[in-house]
Amino acid sequence: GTKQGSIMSFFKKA
Amino acid sequence: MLELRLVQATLFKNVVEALGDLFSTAHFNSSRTGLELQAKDNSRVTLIMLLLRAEAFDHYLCDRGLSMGLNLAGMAKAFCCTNNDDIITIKAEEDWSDTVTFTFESPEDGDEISYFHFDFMVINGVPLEIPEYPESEYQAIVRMPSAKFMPICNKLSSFGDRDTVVIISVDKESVDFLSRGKTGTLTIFCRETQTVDKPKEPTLIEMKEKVSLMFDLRYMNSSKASTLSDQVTISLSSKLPAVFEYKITEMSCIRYYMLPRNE
Repeated sequence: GTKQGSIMSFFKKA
Repeated sequence: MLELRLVQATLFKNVVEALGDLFSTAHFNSSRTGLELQAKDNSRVTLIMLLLRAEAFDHYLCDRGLSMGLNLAGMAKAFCCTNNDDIITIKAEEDWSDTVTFTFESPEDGDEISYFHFDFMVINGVPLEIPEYPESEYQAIVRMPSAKFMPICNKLSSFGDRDTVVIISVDKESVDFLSRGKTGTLTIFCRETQTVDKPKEPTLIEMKEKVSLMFDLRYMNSSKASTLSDQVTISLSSKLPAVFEYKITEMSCIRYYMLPRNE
């Protein structure tokens, strides 16, 4: 797991 | 170690140029299955993902996953003087020296070889886990030729300015693109085309329910990506980020994930 988060968390922080 | 080769540089060059226009940095993530590139805008409205599956390469060796943050704008600038028919090799060594080498070699007799070394950089917030949402999760899916979508974006942007927003509305057999400029509004109405008339370039609409969403035109107007693909697929939902997908080959695609703006 190199992934840092999910796409939804990326957009939710907008 | 990582060692990838593409016999024609065109695809990779075009992708880097297309994305380098909009994003200064990108994250390259390689695994046994393929190379994934992610770039995001700082306002958290758009995320772009390029997926090149291992089969898309002429040679693909990746024995351990590798994450590389790179300066995309700098790469686009560096690659602009290379030839489209050059053979491109991407190599990162086992010692994790924090650089990746892109080699461009002329195909005739390899009489000229350029080695571009790029330093890794720290990019916060990427890479992200991006699931494949099933089509049934979207309220509407529109498929149309890129050659049709690109002029639509151009018309919409020539009507407005850099901050123009576009409202995409899907009804049963049609899709509307509406842009608001300082002088008024422009609406472009597209009807679903009969596949019998134009079998090679249909506009297809699958709609579960009516949907109307607003986007920043700046990121939607990805004209260079349009040149890489014959078709764009626009998946819309009020609950998920919209996806503008350009399928480059069976094994590769560019996806623009965009958050609709609030009215």
